[in-house]
Amino acid sequence: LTGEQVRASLLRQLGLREAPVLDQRDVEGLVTPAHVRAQYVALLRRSHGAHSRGK
Amino acid sequence: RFSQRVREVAGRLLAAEAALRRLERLSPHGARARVTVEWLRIHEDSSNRTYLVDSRLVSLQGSGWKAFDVTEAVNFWRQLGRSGQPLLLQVSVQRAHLGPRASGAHTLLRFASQPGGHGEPQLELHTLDLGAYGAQGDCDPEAPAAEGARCCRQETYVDLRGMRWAENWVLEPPGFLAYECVGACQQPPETPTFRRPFPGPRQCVASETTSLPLIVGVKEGGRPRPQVVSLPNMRVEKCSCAWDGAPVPRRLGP
Repeated sequence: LTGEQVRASLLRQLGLREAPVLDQRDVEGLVTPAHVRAQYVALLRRSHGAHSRGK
Repeated sequence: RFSQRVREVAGRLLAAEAALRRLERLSPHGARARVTVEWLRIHEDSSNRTYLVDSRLVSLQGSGWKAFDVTEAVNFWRQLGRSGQPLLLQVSVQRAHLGPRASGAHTLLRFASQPGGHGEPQLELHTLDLGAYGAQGDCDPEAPAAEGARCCRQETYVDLRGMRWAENWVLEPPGFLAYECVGACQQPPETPTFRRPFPGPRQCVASETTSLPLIVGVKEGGRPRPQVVSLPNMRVEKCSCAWDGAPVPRRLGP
């Protein structure tokens, strides 16, 4: 798995052609809301429990 | 044919030449029949249910071996082993296009006879002991994989912080353990009586994967907002030795 594959999957999932360019200033004061963090943690837990099957 | 541990299976059906000559007269050129294999499971309360195993169109003018993959059915049946129930595979034949002779399609397609048999479909089980032919789990982190080493799952860290495109875009995680499948798989011996239904060698591949959740910054109305995204099949959970396209045995019910 390469960083380029992660990037391509991320773009596909978000329906974007290019990665957005965000300034450092934009994200410096950015606080992740509790409900977004809870959703992230729930997905992390689920991904450790449920495997999808390849070939 | 069984070995002690049923692990991999190849099913074969053969259309007899005698039937093919008859079909050429009866059927228009290009006529096909659908051959369906189902697993018939009889429950403890005597009720039964069929599960589709494989189904495909077979040319009535063609000839040769047709391989039906019954691995899943055999694996599920093995898991029910204590019940002592035999493996019941139901083979049905229907004309691809319904017409006046559709119900008689089973008479147009015949299966090869085994010695002493009566033209029943044949089931051949080719088994491998995965203790010798499978993957070995996780690689030894202390010993780098040498050439020809056995298939295993190797740790690989993907560092998102070090990637320019991810800068200020991917907020969480800073990186993750992705794993990769490395090493070689032992190839089963080929016998004159058994032609593998799967082309090519067995390869060390990812057989189970998990998704990778991320928090990314998306711009909305000119201002960034954190959003959760889940990327499928990003982390390898298990490596297995498999032929291309062949299912890997697993513990799951239908």
